[in-house]
Amino acid sequence: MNIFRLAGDMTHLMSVLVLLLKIHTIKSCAGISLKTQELYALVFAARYLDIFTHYYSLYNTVMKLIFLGSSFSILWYMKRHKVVRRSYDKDQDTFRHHFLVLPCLVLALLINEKFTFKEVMWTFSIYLEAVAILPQLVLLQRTRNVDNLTGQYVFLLGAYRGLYIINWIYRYFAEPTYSTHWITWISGLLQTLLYADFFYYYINSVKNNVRLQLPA
Amino acid sequence: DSQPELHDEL
Repeated sequence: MNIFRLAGDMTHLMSVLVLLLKIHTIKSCAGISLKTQELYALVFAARYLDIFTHYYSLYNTVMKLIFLGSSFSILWYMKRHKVVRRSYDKDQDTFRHHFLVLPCLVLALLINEKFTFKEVMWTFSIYLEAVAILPQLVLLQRTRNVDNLTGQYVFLLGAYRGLYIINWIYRYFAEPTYSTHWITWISGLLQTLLYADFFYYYINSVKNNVRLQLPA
Repeated sequence: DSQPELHDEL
């Protein structure tokens, strides 16, 4: 494992912790898209089917459990917690996320590295993760005024994707046995590009020390 | 699973 991969995983972990912290301490999920959170829970569930059948490392297993556990806890908070669920911007979070799931599944059935159940589900999770942030970005655009924790959450997620790309470039040159993974690379690149616009406004707001405000 | 290193990322 290289430093970029580790830094990517840590920013990913921090993004989830920031979100849980916001929900747990402020008892609010304002500005957070439930649609995106549902997609992430589905992404992790589909990707980590090998958690009990294939052992890579303790690090891998623990991180998978954390991502699964945290994503389903966030869903629980937003749907079931009697205080938190009242702060959910239901009327603004209208992205029809179900329409992302089917095309990703069809694409995974058509374009994959190996036509087995686990491999197709894994590929599906890669495609779905690439677009899962869309409902969240649409919600941010609608709310326009973004609170600090929500802004940090999306920033950390984007940073995680950026670091993973550097990790792939590093692995490609540093590991002789590392082969080309077009599916992961293209999906990962697309996913990172989706954050570009947000990054621009986020960095400007940090630089000028003002609240993040997205254009209408 | 002939390529155990295939999905070693999260």
